[in-house]
Parts: sequence; structure tokens; C-alpha cells
Amino acid sequence: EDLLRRNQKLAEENKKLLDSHKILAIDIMGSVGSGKTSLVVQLVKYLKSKYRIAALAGDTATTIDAERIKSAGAEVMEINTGKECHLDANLIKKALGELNLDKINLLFIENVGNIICPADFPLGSHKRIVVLSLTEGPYVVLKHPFSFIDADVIAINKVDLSQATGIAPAEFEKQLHELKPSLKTAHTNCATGEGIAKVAKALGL
Amino acid sequence: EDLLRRNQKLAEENKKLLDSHKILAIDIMGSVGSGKTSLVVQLVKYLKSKYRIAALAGDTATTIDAERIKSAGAEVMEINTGKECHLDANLIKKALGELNLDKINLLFIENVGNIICPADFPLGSHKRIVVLSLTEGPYVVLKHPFSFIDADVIAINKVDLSQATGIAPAEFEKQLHELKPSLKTAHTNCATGEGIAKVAKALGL
Ligand SMILES: Nc1nc2c(ncn2[C@@H]2O[C@H](COP(=O)(O)OP(=O)(O)OP(=O)(O)O)[C@@H](O)[C@H]2O)c(=O)[nH]1
Ligand SMILES: Nc1nc2c(ncn2[C@@H]2O[C@H](COP(=O)(O)OP(=O)(O)OP(=O)(O)O)[C@@H](O)[C@H]2O)c(=O)[nH]1
Ligand SMILES: [Mg+2]
Ligand SMILES: [Mg+2]
Ligand SMILES: [Zn+2]
Ligand SMILES: [Zn+2]
Repeated sequence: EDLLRRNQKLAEENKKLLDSHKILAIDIMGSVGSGKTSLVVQLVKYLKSKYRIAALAGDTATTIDAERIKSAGAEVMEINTGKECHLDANLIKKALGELNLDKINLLFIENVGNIICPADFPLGSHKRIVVLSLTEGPYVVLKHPFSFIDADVIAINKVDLSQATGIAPAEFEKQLHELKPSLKTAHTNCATGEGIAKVAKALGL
Repeated sequence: EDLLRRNQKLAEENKKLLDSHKILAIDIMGSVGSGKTSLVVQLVKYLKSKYRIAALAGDTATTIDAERIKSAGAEVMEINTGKECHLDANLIKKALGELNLDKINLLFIENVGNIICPADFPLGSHKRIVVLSLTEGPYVVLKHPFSFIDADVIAINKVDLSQATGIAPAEFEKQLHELKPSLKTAHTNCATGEGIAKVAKALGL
């Protein structure tokens, strides 16, 4: 479909631009409230002594996520998506045009809360991580394989709620590896930071 | 936008068709794993002695939800949405063409797990209920006002996880009523059926 091909082309341009400035870019996908911002906050705290970090926070209506990431210690640019249900490579291209690319070497891009549409729109990042929360019920991976199949890392999050939800992280891990054996997974509690070292390692950071 | 206007027209045609058969139709929206199917299952159990119920289950890849609703005692038609991120009036029109409309008087339509795109696509139902889970974090209503503003009823679900998530149902209730004072809300545990009588009443059932 023409829109997708145009997005693919822009995504490749974004990646070239990032590479020319030696910036590693990671995009974060996940359903509403799965823990994307919490993950970025934890990664920023964990890595800011090692990298000069910036983040793009894609949000429909508020600056809530941007504020949280700023407080963690990264430069943040908000991308107000309005009613858009996914970030696309064009929005990222514009945002990159407004950042000082010589001042950073690690960029996190938080997508809108949605695991369906963003899967179709690569942004030009080097790695994609999907945050999958135990509170989303036991069928997510089976029902939405396309949401996970192009990811590099899956953060199986809110593991502290395993007993309350009756779902074991291992269940998701098994389903994910059946879908894509090379997928890297980590069990996380992004509210406390548990599992963050493993996520960073899986992302090559 | 032309697509939206065409959908609106088809939605109105669907509603006329339902009215001509004296069928009340309710569509259910909510994020992945928020509790939509559980809600439909509970409503079917609660109402099947009073209504002849059918359900349309919109799902990307499996028959999991359809099976669960069937077991609860309703006739179910699956709408396999593939990679589509929302049901639309056209899909509903086709589904209505395959149901025996003289045999039912209550129809539940479960949308895809997504609170952004479905908000833009009315289906021709008489009432819309959104399932909002406490596990989606405290900012959902503030960040996604458009997901709630056209709804009639909000089921504030997974109230049993209030302590584990640190979120009080009353917080959501306050934000929802600030957004739209006429919105009806109910606190629910759709796994156990707690709050279902109130939901049914709010839906006029
Ligand atoms: N119990 C528990 N809560 C968590 C965990 N991770 C995040 N949370 C909480 O879940 C809520 C949502 O987290 P966010 O980081 O805002 O999630 P998000 O994916 O960025 O949400 P949106 O951007 O609004 O879609 C917040 O209240 C977090 O504190 C976890 O591992 N365990
Ligand atoms: N603790 C708790 N769990 C619930 C509640 N409601 C639903 N669940 C559980 O949450 C999980 C997801 O519920 P579903 O009814 O499948 O949610 P859904 O919105 O239909 O999910 P999708 O159609 O896959 O988007 C299941 O394991 C349910 O048993 C609740 O009120 N409390
Ligand atoms: Mg966020
Ligand atoms: Mg369901
Ligand atoms: Zn979309
Ligand atoms: Zn959509």
C-alpha cells in the first residue's frame, strides 16, 4: 500500500541521518498503560552516566510522559499526535530536524499506546522494544502476533502483579519464543526498575 | 474526511436495520485485555433469560473470544479483522447480513483491543460502553478524552486490583465526569461479575 511504502522510505532516511550522527535509536511500543514511559524513565536513570540521552514522547493530548522523562534526566521533545493512533516516520523526521543531533548519542522514541497500528509503521530506529504487561490478559501474543514479530526485545512487565492476575511471565515467554525464537525477553517491574539491566543488555546498551 | 463520512452513513443504515427488527445493539470498546469479552460473558449470563442474545466478536487472529461468549450462552459471529485496528460500519453491515435478525433482540459487538481508532468509527449501535481497566495507569482519561467522550457507559474494571495498582476507581470516575457529566459509570470486576447489574441498568437492559 502506497502509504506504507512511503513511510518505509522515510524510515530509511531517518536511520541514515541517525547513523551519520552516530546516534543509536530505540523505539518503544506497547498498549495503553503497559509501562512504556516507566521503562524509558528507568533506562534513562540507568544509562545517563554512560550516554547523552534524548527522548521523543508521542502523546495524543498531554505533556505528562514528557515531564516524567525530563525529570529522569533526558532532553525530551514532545510529539503531539492529536488523534493519530501511531507515530510515523514523517513525524520522526520533523522531530529529528528540531533536535541538536550533535549533542546526543542515544534516542528513545515512545510510541502512542496501541499495539496494532504502530506495528505497521517503522520509524527508522535501530531496535524496537515492545512492553507487554501481565495485566493485558493471557491471549495477547496469540491474538496479536504482528505486534511482536518485528520487535527485537520484549519487556514482560508488571511481573509483580503475576499473582494478582494469575498469569506467569513464563507463559508469555514461551508464546513469544514459539512466534520468533530469536526474540530477546526480560521480566521487568518498570515501576521499581527490576529487570532493567537485562533490558539494557538485550538492547545492546 | 471522506472515509469517516462514508462510515457514518453506513452506521446509520445499520441502526435503521436493527430498529426495523427491534434489536438493541451495544458496542464494547477498550484496550487490549481491559475486560471486554469478560464483560460480554457476564452480561450474557445475566441477561439470557430475558433477551435472545447474539454477539459479534471482532478479533485479529483467533476465535478465543468467540468461543468464550458462545460458552456463556449467546449465538456468536466472529469478524476476523486481520490487521485492522478497529471495526467499522461496513464490517458490521456484512455481519448483520449473515445473522438471522428475527431470532434475536439484543446484540453485543466487541471491538478490537484499541481505544484510539474505534472512537472515530461508529458502528450503528444504540449504546457504546467503554471498558477502562485500573491496570492502564492513572492518566488514561486525561490522555485519551476522545476515547470516552462519545460513550454512554464506562465500566471501570479490575477494581479488585485497586490496591495492587495504587489506583482508586473514584479517581477515574471524577475525571470522566469532568469530561462528560452525563456519562454513566460502574465499578466492575468482570472476572467475577461484580457490578454487572449496575452496568446492565446503565445500558437500559
Ligand atoms: N505494579 C506495576 N505498575 C507498573 C509497572 N510498570 C509501570 N507501572 C505503572 O503503570 C502505570 C502506567 O505506566 P506508564 O509507564 O505510564 O505506561 P505507558 O505505557 O507509558 O502508558 P501510556 O503512555 O499512557 O500508554 C503507572 O502507574 C506506572 O507506575 C510494573 O512493573 N508494575
Ligand atoms: N483481576 C481481574 N481480572 C479481570 C477482570 N476482568 C477481566 N479480567 C481478566 O483479564 C484478562 C483479559 O480479559 P478479557 O475479557 O479477555 O479482555 P478483553 O478486553 O476482551 O481482551 P482482548 O479482546 O484480547 O483485547 C482475562 O484473564 C480476564 O479473566 C477483573 O475485573 N479483575
Ligand atoms: Mg507513556
Ligand atoms: Mg476480548
Ligand atoms: Zn492506526
Ligand atoms: Zn486505526
